[in-house]
Amino acid sequence: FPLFDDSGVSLEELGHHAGYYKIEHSHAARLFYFFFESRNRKSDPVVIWLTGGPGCSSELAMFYENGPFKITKNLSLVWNEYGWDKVSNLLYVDQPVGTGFSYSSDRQDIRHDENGVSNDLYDLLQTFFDEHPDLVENDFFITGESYAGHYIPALASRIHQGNKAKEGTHINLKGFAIGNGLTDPAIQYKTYPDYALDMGIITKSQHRRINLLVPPCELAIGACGTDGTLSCMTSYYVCNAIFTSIMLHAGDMNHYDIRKKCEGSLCYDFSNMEKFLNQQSVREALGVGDIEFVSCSPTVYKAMLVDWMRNSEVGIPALLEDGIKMLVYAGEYDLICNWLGNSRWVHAMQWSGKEEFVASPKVPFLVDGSEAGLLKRHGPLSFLKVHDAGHMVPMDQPKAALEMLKRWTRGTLYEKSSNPQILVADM
Amino acid sequence: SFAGIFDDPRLPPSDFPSAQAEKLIRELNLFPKSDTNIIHRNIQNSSLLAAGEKKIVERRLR
Repeated sequence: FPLFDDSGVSLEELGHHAGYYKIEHSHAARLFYFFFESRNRKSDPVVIWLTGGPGCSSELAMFYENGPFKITKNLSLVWNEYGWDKVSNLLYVDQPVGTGFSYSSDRQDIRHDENGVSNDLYDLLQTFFDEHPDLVENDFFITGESYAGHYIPALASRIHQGNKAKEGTHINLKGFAIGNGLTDPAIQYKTYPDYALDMGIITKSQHRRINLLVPPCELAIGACGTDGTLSCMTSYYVCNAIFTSIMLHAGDMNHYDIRKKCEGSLCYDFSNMEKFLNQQSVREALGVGDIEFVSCSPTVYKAMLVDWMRNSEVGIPALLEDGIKMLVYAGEYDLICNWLGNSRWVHAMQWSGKEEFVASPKVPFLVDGSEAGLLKRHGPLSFLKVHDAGHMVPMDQPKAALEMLKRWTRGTLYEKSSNPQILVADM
Repeated sequence: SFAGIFDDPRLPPSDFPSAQAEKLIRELNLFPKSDTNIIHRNIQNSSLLAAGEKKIVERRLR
């Protein structure tokens, strides 16, 4: 790795790894991963990050959001001051199979649902902890964003089920965090018109008209449920008409960050990632040989369509009841997985602490004395609306995102201030 | 009451998923050479995979 190092950290001290895991329940598939030991303490929690798409590689987040390095214009790496490896042992996996450097020689290994995705990740984690037995006692957290709002609850449930059944190595799962995710499409799709109206993207009359699409969308999603097939594809078409209708009025607005415009068809420029990872010297450093880097895979995207409209919220209450923590956070300017839709499904979720959560106050989330967001919490459930951020919170608010991870994994996200009248979320 | 919405010619056609996937990727200025990593050939020069049939192979990065 061509690392431009001005931090004084010795390269010899870095515990940076790349690896391939041969998926046990596959024809011929291997998952590629990066693993970065914590820059501070080996006893820090182990955090896995899952990128969405579906079908986008984990390197997208690694280089542009919360990884140890950022890519410069001249394709060298500089330290990310707010990399999540400052407070955790950080694992990025290219998944589902076919994404990034993960590959198979058999097309049947392409995954179509959360069952396939979560089993592959569970098997990888089992083997990963066998390879790193010194980390198996550490707290373990699942994080990610966007379509990972589907993957994350599925993986959390899979690990919890494995732990309860005393299957393999016990994984010390303490919590999972979903950032600007798609988890409960029935609620999130019908919220699009309301968010768009609130943010001035559409007018009241346009809102009224687009809302006519909500009942058929609800009907279609209802038929899809948690395990439908054709009905889920139908609801994908029906419900996406809501989003598309809004975008027809939004013009060249960036749907990941409504404060920005997409220049031509370009909303972000992540092309340096592809250029960097296709360099011979980097490929040699990674040991990937002539395996191509697929930044985002259209085939994987399409394979997951049947999964898209399924409700991934259903397994969460059981996890909360068993004390597994959940943090749902959302940048306030993202349209595509907007905070309002996320807030609504979190508030509507049926669990034993629902009433208390709904009644709990919103408190400021303070970073360096400034309000970085608004936080609600009851028991194991927290919801954070992040200010001045779009779809990719760690990219837009890196310091706040790192603080959020640090406090949440250490159980100090929400603490009473010395003034009992004021509840603040601060250290 | 849905007339004029579903038949709006500006709404995407039946190849919507493919178009959406392409759009997602282009919006990020990404140009993957392959649709997916399905490989029907021997993998060459991979020091990670040269390690054989182990379930997991890992190397340290510098």
